[in-house]
Amino acid sequence: KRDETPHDEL
Amino acid sequence: MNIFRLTGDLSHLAAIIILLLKIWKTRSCAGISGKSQILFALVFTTRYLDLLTSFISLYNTTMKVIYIGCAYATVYLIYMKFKATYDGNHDSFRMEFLVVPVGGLACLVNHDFSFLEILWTFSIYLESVAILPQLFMISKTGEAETITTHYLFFLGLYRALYLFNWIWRFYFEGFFDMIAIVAGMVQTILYCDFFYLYVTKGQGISL
Repeated sequence: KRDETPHDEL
Repeated sequence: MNIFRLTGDLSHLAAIIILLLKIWKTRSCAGISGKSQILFALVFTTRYLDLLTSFISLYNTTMKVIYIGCAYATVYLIYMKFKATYDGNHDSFRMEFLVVPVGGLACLVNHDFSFLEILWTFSIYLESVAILPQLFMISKTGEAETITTHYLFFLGLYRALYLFNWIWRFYFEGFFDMIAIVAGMVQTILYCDFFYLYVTKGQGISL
């Protein structure tokens, strides 16, 4: 499962 | 944030603005694939739903809002305001041939089987192929205006710069996102043929 960090790139 | 990421984003912004201004100034969307523009609007919408759930930075939020706004403005100009100039007969690529397989792939290969994450994955995969209707249209009509080729150049350059950004981030931050990297490579490769024509023929392309 992915960690909770949001995708920061555009 | 590194120099490749920033110039990549600015290159992407330049591409979007160039296209919007071209349509606005010439009062015509001849030679532009409305379908590619619908797909890009769909890409931004599904990717930036996280505007509602997480705040990353003012830069991030501002750029997302500008991208989404410009994408819908472009679609509006093509399908509403300058509809009479839209070359629908040559824009015959079937969008469902891209959206359906990409949707299936996003459900199968993703980081996490959750709603937002699948939409994000869908947008990444879709962006990598969203330019195909435009390239198909150019191959059908056999030509592209100079300003259209500038648009495509900046759009391709943006993804190429992102590849350098990911190399940078891998070395200096230990960050890598396999889905984004593979899709980004596919996307960049699709522009290679075009880059070659752009450099060798310079201006308007005539096949």
